[in-house]
Amino acid sequence: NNSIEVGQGNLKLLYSADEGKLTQYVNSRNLVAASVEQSYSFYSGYVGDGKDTQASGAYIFRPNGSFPIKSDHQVSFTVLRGPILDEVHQQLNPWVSQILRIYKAKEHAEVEFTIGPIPVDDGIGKEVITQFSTTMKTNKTFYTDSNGRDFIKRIRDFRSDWDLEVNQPIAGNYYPVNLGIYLQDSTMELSVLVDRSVGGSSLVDGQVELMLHRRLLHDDARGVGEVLNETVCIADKCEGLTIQGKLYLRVDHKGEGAKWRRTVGQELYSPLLLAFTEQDGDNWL
Amino acid sequence: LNTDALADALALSQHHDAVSGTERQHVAADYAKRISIGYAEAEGLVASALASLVNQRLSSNVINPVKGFQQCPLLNISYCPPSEATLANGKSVVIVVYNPLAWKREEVIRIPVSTGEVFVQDSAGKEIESQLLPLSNITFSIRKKYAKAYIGTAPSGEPKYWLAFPVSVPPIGFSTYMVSRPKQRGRISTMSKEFRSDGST
Repeated sequence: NNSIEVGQGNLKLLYSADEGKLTQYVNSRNLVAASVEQSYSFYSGYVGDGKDTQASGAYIFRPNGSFPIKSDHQVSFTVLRGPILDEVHQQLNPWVSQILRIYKAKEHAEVEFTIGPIPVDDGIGKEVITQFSTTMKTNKTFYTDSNGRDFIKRIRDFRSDWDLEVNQPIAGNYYPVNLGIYLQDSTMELSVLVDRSVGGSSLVDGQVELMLHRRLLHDDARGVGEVLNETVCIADKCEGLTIQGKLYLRVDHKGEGAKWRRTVGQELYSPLLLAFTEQDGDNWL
Repeated sequence: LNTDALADALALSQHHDAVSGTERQHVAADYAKRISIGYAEAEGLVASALASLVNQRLSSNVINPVKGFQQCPLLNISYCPPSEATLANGKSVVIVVYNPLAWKREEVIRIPVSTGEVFVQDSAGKEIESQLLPLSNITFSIRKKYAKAYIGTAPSGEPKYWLAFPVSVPPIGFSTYMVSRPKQRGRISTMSKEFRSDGST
Protein backbone atom coordinates (compact mmCIF):
# COMPACT_ATOMS: atom_id res chain seq x y z
CA ASN A 1 0.00 0.00 0.00
CA ASN A 2 3.03 2.26 -0.52
CA SER A 3 3.49 2.81 3.19
CA ILE A 4 6.14 1.65 5.64
CA GLU A 5 5.08 0.29 9.01
CA VAL A 6 7.45 0.86 11.93
CA GLY A 7 7.11 -0.66 15.41
CA GLN A 8 6.67 -4.27 16.49
CA GLY A 9 4.68 -3.92 19.69
CA ASN A 10 1.29 -2.32 20.30
CA LEU A 11 2.38 0.98 18.76
CA LYS A 12 2.92 1.27 15.05
CA LEU A 13 3.67 4.34 12.95
CA LEU A 14 3.06 4.44 9.23
CA TYR A 15 5.27 6.41 6.83
CA SER A 16 4.60 7.15 3.18
CA ALA A 17 7.20 5.24 1.21
CA ASP A 18 7.71 7.83 -1.51
CA GLU A 19 8.18 10.91 0.70
CA GLY A 20 9.28 9.28 3.96
CA LYS A 21 6.68 11.29 5.85
CA LEU A 22 4.91 10.19 9.01
CA THR A 23 1.22 9.67 8.25
CA GLN A 24 -0.49 7.45 10.85
CA TYR A 25 -0.24 6.59 14.55
CA VAL A 26 -1.88 3.29 15.52
CA ASN A 27 -2.06 1.59 18.93
CA SER A 28 -3.48 -1.90 18.53
CA ARG A 29 -4.04 -2.37 22.28
CA ASN A 30 -6.39 0.53 22.94
CA LEU A 31 -7.48 0.89 19.31
CA VAL A 32 -6.28 4.46 18.97
CA ALA A 33 -5.70 5.45 15.36
CA ALA A 34 -4.86 8.98 14.32
CA SER A 35 -3.54 10.81 11.35
CA VAL A 36 -0.30 12.50 12.51
CA GLU A 37 2.24 14.39 10.41
CA GLN A 38 5.50 16.04 11.43
CA SER A 39 7.39 18.87 9.80
CA TYR A 40 10.28 21.25 10.54
CA SER A 41 10.48 24.94 9.70
CA PHE A 42 12.14 28.12 10.96
CA TYR A 43 11.10 31.64 11.73
CA SER A 44 13.44 34.35 10.54
CA GLY A 45 14.35 36.85 13.25
CA TYR A 46 13.10 40.42 12.98
CA VAL A 47 15.96 42.78 12.25
CA GLY A 48 14.43 46.05 13.45
CA ASP A 49 14.24 49.04 11.15
CA GLY A 50 13.68 52.81 11.34
CA LYS A 51 9.93 52.50 11.87
CA ASP A 52 9.98 49.58 14.24
CA THR A 53 13.32 49.26 15.96
CA GLN A 54 12.67 46.26 18.19
CA ALA A 55 14.73 43.31 16.88
CA SER A 56 14.32 39.63 17.71
CA GLY A 57 16.78 38.59 20.39
CA ALA A 58 17.30 36.48 23.48
CA TYR A 59 14.18 37.85 25.23
CA ILE A 60 12.09 39.09 22.31
CA PHE A 61 10.41 36.69 19.88
CA ARG A 62 9.30 38.60 16.77
CA PRO A 63 9.15 36.15 13.88
CA ASN A 64 9.47 37.75 10.49
CA GLY A 65 8.16 34.99 8.22
CA SER A 66 8.05 31.21 8.40
CA PHE A 67 10.03 28.95 6.08
CA PRO A 68 9.55 25.18 5.77
CA ILE A 69 12.66 23.03 6.04
CA LYS A 70 12.44 20.55 3.23
CA SER A 71 15.02 18.41 1.61
CA ASP A 72 16.05 19.46 -1.91
CA HIS A 73 15.82 15.84 -2.91
CA GLN A 74 14.37 12.59 -1.57
CA VAL A 75 14.63 12.62 2.21
CA SER A 76 17.27 10.13 3.32
CA PHE A 77 15.12 7.52 5.04
CA THR A 78 16.50 4.48 6.84
CA VAL A 79 14.61 2.04 9.05
CA LEU A 80 16.36 -0.24 11.54
CA ARG A 81 14.40 -3.14 12.98
CA GLY A 82 15.21 -5.48 15.83
CA PRO A 83 13.78 -7.36 18.81
CA ILE A 84 13.97 -4.43 21.26
CA LEU A 85 13.22 -1.35 19.17
CA ASP A 86 12.77 0.06 15.67
CA GLU A 87 14.43 3.28 14.52
CA VAL A 88 13.68 5.63 11.64
CA HIS A 89 16.63 7.83 10.63
CA GLN A 90 15.90 10.93 8.57
CA GLN A 91 18.24 13.66 7.38
CA LEU A 92 16.21 16.67 6.25
CA ASN A 93 19.10 18.93 5.32
CA PRO A 94 22.76 19.30 6.39
CA TRP A 95 21.76 20.80 9.75
CA VAL A 96 18.46 19.08 10.67
CA SER A 97 18.11 15.35 11.28
CA GLN A 98 16.17 13.09 13.58
CA ILE A 99 15.91 9.51 14.78
CA LEU A 100 12.48 8.27 15.78
CA ARG A 101 12.44 5.24 18.08
CA ILE A 102 9.62 2.86 18.91
CA TYR A 103 10.40 0.49 21.74
CA LYS A 104 8.54 -2.82 21.53
CA ALA A 105 7.44 -2.60 25.16
CA LYS A 106 6.41 1.09 25.14
CA GLU A 107 3.38 2.83 23.74
CA HIS A 108 4.95 6.15 22.84
CA ALA A 109 7.38 7.28 20.16
CA GLU A 110 10.71 8.90 21.04
CA VAL A 111 11.95 11.57 18.63
CA GLU A 112 15.65 12.49 18.96
CA PHE A 113 16.35 15.66 17.01
CA THR A 114 19.78 17.00 16.08
CA ILE A 115 19.86 20.59 14.87
CA GLY A 116 22.77 22.81 13.98
CA PRO A 117 24.95 24.53 13.29
CA ILE A 118 22.16 26.83 12.09
CA PRO A 119 23.57 28.64 9.04
CA VAL A 120 23.48 32.44 9.25
CA ASP A 121 25.75 33.35 6.36
CA ASP A 122 22.66 34.64 4.57
CA GLY A 123 22.44 37.32 7.27
CA ILE A 124 19.20 35.91 8.70
CA GLY A 125 18.79 34.78 12.30
CA LYS A 126 16.68 31.61 12.58
CA GLU A 127 14.44 30.03 15.20
CA VAL A 128 13.86 26.37 14.34
CA ILE A 129 10.60 24.64 15.19
CA THR A 130 8.92 21.28 14.66
CA GLN A 131 5.19 20.77 14.27
CA PHE A 132 2.98 17.72 14.81
CA SER A 133 -0.29 18.01 12.90
CA THR A 134 -3.47 16.00 13.36
CA THR A 135 -7.06 16.31 12.20
CA MET A 136 -8.25 16.91 15.77
CA LYS A 137 -10.78 19.71 16.20
CA THR A 138 -9.34 21.52 19.19
CA ASN A 139 -11.24 24.80 19.04
CA LYS A 140 -8.26 27.11 19.71
CA THR A 141 -7.50 25.25 22.95
CA PHE A 142 -4.33 23.54 24.13
CA TYR A 143 -2.64 22.76 27.45
CA THR A 144 0.89 23.43 28.68
CA ASP A 145 2.48 22.56 32.02
CA SER A 146 3.15 25.21 34.65
CA ASN A 147 6.84 24.76 35.40
CA GLY A 148 6.39 20.97 35.52
CA ARG A 149 3.25 21.16 37.65
CA ASP A 150 -0.42 21.24 36.56
CA PHE A 151 -1.28 21.55 32.90
CA ILE A 152 -3.03 24.86 32.30
CA LYS A 153 -5.64 25.52 29.64
CA ARG A 154 -4.49 27.98 26.97
CA ILE A 155 -6.83 29.53 24.41
CA ARG A 156 -5.40 31.09 21.29
CA ASP A 157 -5.59 34.91 21.22
CA PHE A 158 -7.28 34.96 24.61
CA ARG A 159 -6.45 35.58 28.28
CA SER A 160 -8.96 34.82 30.97
CA ASP A 161 -8.19 37.89 33.10
CA TRP A 162 -7.73 40.76 30.62
CA ASP A 163 -8.72 41.85 27.13
CA LEU A 164 -5.87 40.74 24.94
CA GLU A 165 -4.84 42.82 21.96
CA VAL A 166 -2.84 40.54 19.67
CA ASN A 167 0.08 42.29 17.99
CA GLN A 168 2.23 39.21 17.47
CA PRO A 169 -0.03 36.30 16.40
CA ILE A 170 2.75 33.73 16.81
CA ALA A 171 4.75 35.04 19.77
CA GLY A 172 1.58 36.18 21.56
CA ASN A 173 0.43 32.57 21.72
CA TYR A 174 3.72 30.99 22.74
CA TYR A 175 4.00 29.50 26.22
CA PRO A 176 6.88 27.98 28.17
CA VAL A 177 6.98 24.19 27.96
CA ASN A 178 9.05 22.53 30.67
CA LEU A 179 7.29 19.16 30.84
CA GLY A 180 4.91 18.97 27.90
CA ILE A 181 2.03 20.19 25.83
CA TYR A 182 -1.17 18.44 24.81
CA LEU A 183 -4.29 18.86 22.71
CA GLN A 184 -7.65 17.19 22.99
CA ASP A 185 -10.92 17.05 21.11
CA SER A 186 -14.10 15.11 21.82
CA THR A 187 -12.43 11.71 21.29
CA MET A 188 -8.65 11.93 21.44
CA GLU A 189 -5.59 13.49 23.11
CA LEU A 190 -2.21 14.18 21.52
CA SER A 191 0.59 14.65 24.08
CA VAL A 192 4.20 15.70 23.52
CA LEU A 193 6.67 15.63 26.43
CA VAL A 194 10.07 17.35 26.28
CA ASP A 195 13.50 16.62 27.79
CA ARG A 196 14.40 20.33 28.14
CA SER A 197 12.63 23.66 28.48
CA VAL A 198 11.36 24.99 25.16
CA GLY A 199 8.68 27.33 23.87
CA GLY A 200 5.54 25.94 22.34
CA SER A 201 2.06 26.61 21.07
CA SER A 202 -0.84 25.40 18.99
CA LEU A 203 -1.26 28.05 16.32
CA VAL A 204 -3.64 25.94 14.22
CA ASP A 205 -6.32 23.58 15.51
CA GLY A 206 -5.01 20.03 15.82
CA GLN A 207 -1.38 21.13 15.66
CA VAL A 208 1.39 21.32 18.26
CA GLU A 209 4.51 23.38 17.67
CA LEU A 210 7.76 23.45 19.66
CA MET A 211 10.80 25.69 19.24
CA LEU A 212 13.93 23.55 19.42
CA HIS A 213 16.92 25.76 18.63
CA ARG A 214 17.69 29.35 17.69
CA ARG A 215 20.55 31.51 16.48
CA LEU A 216 20.01 35.25 16.09
CA LEU A 217 22.11 38.08 14.75
CA HIS A 218 20.76 41.13 16.58
CA ASP A 219 20.60 42.18 20.20
CA ASP A 220 17.06 42.88 21.36
CA ALA A 221 18.38 45.66 23.63
CA ARG A 222 16.55 44.27 26.66
CA GLY A 223 19.54 43.95 28.91
CA VAL A 224 21.70 41.14 27.58
CA GLY A 225 23.79 43.51 25.47
CA GLU A 226 24.88 40.58 23.34
CA VAL A 227 23.60 38.67 20.33
CA LEU A 228 22.20 35.15 20.87
CA ASN A 229 24.79 33.52 18.66
CA GLU A 230 26.81 31.06 20.70
CA THR A 231 29.56 29.15 18.94
CA VAL A 232 31.84 26.22 19.71
CA CYS A 233 35.47 26.60 18.66
CA ILE A 234 37.82 23.75 17.85
CA ALA A 235 41.34 24.54 16.69
CA ASP A 236 40.45 28.21 16.07
CA LYS A 237 37.52 27.25 13.86
CA CYS A 238 34.20 28.38 15.30
CA GLU A 239 30.68 27.38 14.30
CA GLY A 240 27.15 27.64 15.71
CA LEU A 241 26.07 25.14 18.31
CA THR A 242 24.62 21.77 17.43
CA ILE A 243 21.97 20.62 19.87
CA GLN A 244 20.44 17.21 20.43
CA GLY A 245 17.27 16.56 22.41
CA LYS A 246 14.25 14.31 22.65
CA LEU A 247 10.49 14.61 22.34
CA TYR A 248 8.03 11.92 23.39
CA LEU A 249 4.83 11.55 21.39
CA ARG A 250 1.67 9.73 22.36
CA VAL A 251 -1.98 9.64 21.31
CA ASP A 252 -4.69 8.45 23.71
CA HIS A 253 -8.43 8.30 23.96
CA LYS A 254 -9.67 11.47 25.60
CA GLY A 255 -8.97 11.50 29.34
CA GLU A 256 -6.47 8.64 29.22
CA GLY A 257 -3.25 10.60 28.65
CA ALA A 258 -2.82 12.21 32.07
CA LYS A 259 -1.35 9.16 33.78
CA TRP A 260 1.25 8.75 31.05
CA ARG A 261 2.17 12.45 31.12
CA ARG A 262 2.72 12.39 34.90
CA THR A 263 4.61 9.10 35.18
CA VAL A 264 6.77 9.39 32.08
CA GLY A 265 7.31 13.09 32.83
CA GLN A 266 8.70 12.13 36.24
CA GLU A 267 10.90 9.47 34.64
CA LEU A 268 12.33 12.01 32.19
CA TYR A 269 13.10 14.34 35.09
CA SER A 270 14.74 11.55 37.11
CA PRO A 271 16.41 9.28 34.56
CA LEU A 272 18.07 6.00 35.43
CA LEU A 273 21.69 6.49 36.43
CA LEU A 274 24.30 4.26 34.83
CA ALA A 275 27.61 3.50 36.50
CA PHE A 276 30.26 1.37 34.83
CA THR A 277 33.06 -0.81 36.06
CA GLU A 278 34.97 -3.73 34.61
CA GLN A 279 35.49 -7.33 35.47
CA ASP A 280 37.80 -10.07 34.31
CA GLY A 281 36.57 -13.17 32.52
CA ASP A 282 33.33 -14.94 33.29
CA ASN A 283 33.14 -14.07 36.97
CA TRP A 284 29.62 -12.67 36.69
CA LEU A 285 28.99 -12.96 40.41
CA LEU B 1 33.15 13.36 49.42
CA ASN B 2 30.11 15.63 49.31
CA THR B 3 27.88 17.60 46.95
CA ASP B 4 28.68 21.12 48.17
CA ALA B 5 30.01 22.37 44.84
CA LEU B 6 26.89 21.12 43.08
CA ALA B 7 24.65 22.77 45.65
CA ASP B 8 26.51 26.05 45.24
CA ALA B 9 26.40 25.88 41.44
CA LEU B 10 22.68 25.12 41.35
CA ALA B 11 21.88 27.80 43.90
CA LEU B 12 23.84 30.38 41.94
CA SER B 13 22.32 29.41 38.60
CA GLN B 14 18.77 29.43 39.94
CA HIS B 15 19.17 32.68 41.83
CA HIS B 16 20.62 34.41 38.77
CA ASP B 17 17.99 32.97 36.42
CA ALA B 18 20.62 31.25 34.31
CA VAL B 19 18.46 30.69 31.27
CA SER B 20 20.42 30.10 28.11
CA GLY B 21 20.47 33.23 25.98
CA THR B 22 19.33 35.72 28.58
CA GLU B 23 22.78 36.24 30.06
CA ARG B 24 26.09 37.15 28.47
CA GLN B 25 27.95 34.24 26.99
CA HIS B 26 30.91 34.44 29.39
CA VAL B 27 28.42 34.34 32.29
CA ALA B 28 26.70 31.27 30.82
CA ALA B 29 30.14 29.68 30.45
CA ASP B 30 30.86 30.39 34.11
CA TYR B 31 27.58 28.80 35.22
CA ALA B 32 28.30 25.77 33.02
CA LYS B 33 31.76 25.39 34.49
CA ARG B 34 30.49 25.58 38.06
CA ILE B 35 27.79 22.98 37.34
CA SER B 36 30.36 20.76 35.64
CA ILE B 37 32.65 20.97 38.70
CA GLY B 38 29.65 20.15 40.91
CA TYR B 39 28.70 17.23 38.69
CA ALA B 40 32.21 15.78 38.83
CA GLU B 41 32.24 16.02 42.63
CA ALA B 42 28.79 14.40 42.92
CA GLU B 43 29.86 11.67 40.49
CA GLY B 44 32.64 10.70 42.89
CA LEU B 45 30.20 10.53 45.78
CA VAL B 46 27.72 8.42 43.81
CA ALA B 47 30.48 6.07 42.63
CA SER B 48 31.58 5.55 46.21
CA ALA B 49 28.01 4.98 47.44
CA LEU B 50 27.24 2.51 44.66
CA ALA B 51 30.43 0.56 45.28
CA SER B 52 29.50 0.35 48.94
CA LEU B 53 25.98 -0.87 48.16
CA VAL B 54 27.14 -3.41 45.59
CA ASN B 55 29.82 -4.80 47.90
CA GLN B 56 27.28 -5.07 50.73
CA ARG B 57 25.03 -7.13 48.46
CA LEU B 58 27.92 -9.30 47.33
CA SER B 59 28.85 -9.82 51.01
CA SER B 60 31.84 -12.00 51.75
CA ASN B 61 31.62 -14.27 48.69
CA VAL B 62 33.75 -11.97 46.65
CA ILE B 63 37.50 -11.95 46.74
CA ASN B 64 37.92 -8.63 44.94
CA PRO B 65 35.37 -6.02 46.00
CA VAL B 66 34.10 -3.60 43.36
CA LYS B 67 35.93 -0.27 43.48
CA GLY B 68 35.97 2.30 40.75
CA PHE B 69 32.64 3.14 39.18
CA GLN B 70 32.63 5.58 36.30
CA GLN B 71 29.77 7.45 34.69
CA CYS B 72 29.44 8.64 31.12
CA PRO B 73 28.26 12.26 31.07
CA LEU B 74 28.77 12.38 27.28
CA LEU B 75 26.75 9.22 26.65
CA ASN B 76 24.31 11.30 24.60
CA ILE B 77 27.02 11.78 21.97
CA SER B 78 28.04 8.11 22.24
CA TYR B 79 31.24 8.87 24.16
CA CYS B 80 31.63 6.31 26.94
CA PRO B 81 35.21 5.07 27.49
CA PRO B 82 34.28 2.44 30.13
CA SER B 83 31.94 0.62 27.77
CA GLU B 84 34.06 1.01 24.65
CA ALA B 85 37.54 0.32 25.99
CA THR B 86 36.70 -2.44 28.48
CA LEU B 87 35.19 -4.70 25.84
CA ALA B 88 38.00 -3.92 23.43
CA ASN B 89 40.45 -5.08 26.12
CA GLY B 90 38.64 -8.40 26.43
CA LYS B 91 37.12 -7.65 29.84
CA SER B 92 33.45 -7.54 30.78
CA VAL B 93 31.59 -4.32 31.46
CA VAL B 94 29.55 -4.26 34.66
CA ILE B 95 26.72 -1.73 34.62
CA VAL B 96 24.90 -0.71 37.76
CA VAL B 97 21.55 0.90 36.94
CA TYR B 98 20.19 3.08 39.74
CA ASN B 99 16.53 4.16 39.88
CA PRO B 100 15.92 7.31 41.94
CA LEU B 101 12.11 7.01 41.74
CA ALA B 102 9.86 5.18 44.18
CA TRP B 103 8.36 2.87 41.58
CA LYS B 104 9.70 -0.07 39.61
CA ARG B 105 10.93 0.82 36.15
CA GLU B 106 11.24 -1.24 32.98
CA GLU B 107 13.31 0.66 30.46
CA VAL B 108 15.72 0.11 27.61
CA ILE B 109 19.24 1.44 28.03
CA ARG B 110 21.76 2.02 25.25
CA ILE B 111 25.54 2.06 25.46
CA PRO B 112 28.16 2.43 22.71
CA VAL B 113 30.25 -0.69 22.06
CA SER B 114 33.26 -1.26 19.85
CA THR B 115 32.36 -4.77 18.77
CA GLY B 116 29.28 -6.52 17.44
CA GLU B 117 30.06 -9.73 19.30
CA VAL B 118 28.66 -9.20 22.78
CA PHE B 119 25.99 -10.63 25.02
CA VAL B 120 24.23 -9.34 28.14
CA GLN B 121 23.55 -11.07 31.48
CA ASP B 122 21.64 -9.95 34.52
CA SER B 123 22.94 -10.29 38.07
CA ALA B 124 21.76 -13.90 38.25
CA GLY B 125 23.77 -14.78 35.16
CA LYS B 126 20.64 -15.07 33.03
CA GLU B 127 21.08 -13.98 29.44
CA ILE B 128 19.10 -10.88 28.41
CA GLU B 129 17.96 -10.28 24.83
CA SER B 130 19.82 -7.36 23.31
CA GLN B 131 20.06 -5.50 20.02
CA LEU B 132 22.87 -3.78 18.14
CA LEU B 133 22.19 -0.61 16.17
CA PRO B 134 24.80 1.00 13.94
CA LEU B 135 25.79 4.53 14.97
CA SER B 136 24.48 7.13 12.56
CA ASN B 137 26.84 9.45 10.68
CA ILE B 138 25.36 12.40 12.58
CA THR B 139 26.17 10.78 15.93
CA PHE B 140 29.73 10.10 14.75
CA SER B 141 30.24 13.67 13.66
CA ILE B 142 28.86 15.15 16.90
CA ARG B 143 30.93 12.74 18.97
CA LYS B 144 34.09 13.72 17.14
CA LYS B 145 33.43 17.44 17.33
CA TYR B 146 32.07 17.81 20.86
CA ALA B 147 34.16 15.18 22.62
CA LYS B 148 37.20 17.09 21.38
CA ALA B 149 35.73 20.40 22.48
CA TYR B 150 34.82 19.18 25.96
CA ILE B 151 37.56 16.74 26.88
CA GLY B 152 40.34 18.47 24.97
CA THR B 153 41.43 15.57 22.82
CA ALA B 154 39.83 13.56 20.06
CA PRO B 155 38.42 10.30 21.43
CA SER B 156 40.61 7.32 20.75
CA GLY B 157 38.92 4.52 18.82
CA GLU B 158 35.41 4.56 17.47
CA PRO B 159 32.42 2.64 18.78
CA LYS B 160 30.63 0.74 16.04
CA TYR B 161 27.23 0.18 17.57
CA TRP B 162 24.74 1.11 20.21
CA LEU B 163 23.94 -1.92 22.34
CA ALA B 164 20.34 -1.73 23.54
CA PHE B 165 18.85 -4.01 26.19
CA PRO B 166 15.90 -3.90 28.59
CA VAL B 167 16.52 -3.34 32.29
CA SER B 168 14.25 -3.76 35.26
CA VAL B 169 15.10 -1.68 38.31
CA PRO B 170 13.35 -1.77 41.73
CA PRO B 171 12.04 1.38 43.46
CA ILE B 172 14.86 3.58 44.81
CA GLY B 173 17.22 0.71 44.13
CA PHE B 174 19.61 -0.74 41.63
CA SER B 175 20.11 -3.65 39.28
CA THR B 176 23.34 -4.97 37.83
CA TYR B 177 23.99 -6.14 34.28
CA MET B 178 27.11 -7.46 32.61
CA VAL B 179 28.12 -7.08 28.96
CA SER B 180 30.73 -9.58 27.76
CA ARG B 181 32.29 -10.94 24.62
CA PRO B 182 31.34 -14.59 24.07
CA LYS B 183 34.03 -17.24 24.28
CA GLN B 184 32.27 -19.31 21.63
CA ARG B 185 30.03 -18.12 18.83
CA GLY B 186 26.29 -18.53 19.17
CA ARG B 187 24.93 -16.39 21.94
CA ILE B 188 25.37 -12.81 20.80
CA SER B 189 23.28 -9.70 20.51
CA THR B 190 20.89 -9.42 17.54
CA MET B 191 22.03 -7.10 14.77
CA SER B 192 19.32 -4.72 13.57
CA LYS B 193 18.04 -5.22 10.04
CA GLU B 194 18.45 -2.13 7.94
CA PHE B 195 16.08 -0.91 5.21
CA ARG B 196 16.79 2.13 3.07
CA SER B 197 14.32 3.89 0.85
CA ASP B 198 15.30 4.54 -2.73
CA GLY B 199 12.72 6.71 -4.43
CA SER B 200 9.44 4.89 -3.96
CA THR B 201 11.12 1.51 -3.49
